[in-house]
Amino acid sequence: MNIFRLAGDISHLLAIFILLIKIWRSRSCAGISGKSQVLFGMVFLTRYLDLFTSFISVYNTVMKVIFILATLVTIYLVFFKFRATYDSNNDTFRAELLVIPIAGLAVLVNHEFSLFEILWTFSIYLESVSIMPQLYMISKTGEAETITSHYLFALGLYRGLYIVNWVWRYYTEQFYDWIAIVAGVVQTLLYCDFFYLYITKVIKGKEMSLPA
Amino acid sequence: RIRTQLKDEL
Repeated sequence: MNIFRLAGDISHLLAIFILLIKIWRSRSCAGISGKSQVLFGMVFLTRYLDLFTSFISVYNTVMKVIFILATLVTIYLVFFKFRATYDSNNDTFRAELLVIPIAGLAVLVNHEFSLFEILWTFSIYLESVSIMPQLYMISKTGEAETITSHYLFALGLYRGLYIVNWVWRYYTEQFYDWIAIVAGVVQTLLYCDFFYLYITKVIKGKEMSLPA
Repeated sequence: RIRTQLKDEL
């Protein structure tokens, strides 16, 4: 554990709770892509299967359980409790076009051809693009509430901090993992446009609106 | 196994 990794985890945790608090307080999931949340649910469930097979640390176990539960609660709020506020007309990204090719890629490009390893690889690849339905929704409606943009910023920052952590680990432990690094870079690059708008607009107190 | 070192990460 180094400071970049810890900051990344905190940023990730913060993102998930910002989203939950936004939905709970406003009693609405307007502007939130249910599809992205389902993809994140799949990411956590396929990656954290090792909860049942190996114990790493209390920190590790607690964080994994929080990520899974918080995401399942978010999915429940979007599709059940506050379903009336879910903007499904604008959540039209074809998520299956991500999941199917990524499942194929995970079977072809992995560290070891075993069930857990392939599912772990699938979750790493899937996480890198899981935000696409959300970004697509925002570009379609042309706007995002300020709190939604805080959520996206914290979520984008998390993987960026993990990249710094991997650079650090490469120099201190001679450790690196190409699958995680390539997927992490792709994931962070997807947020670049958003980061630019966030810094130029939201920080200056303006509503976020995207050019058509 | 390459990934054992990565297992602590989330």
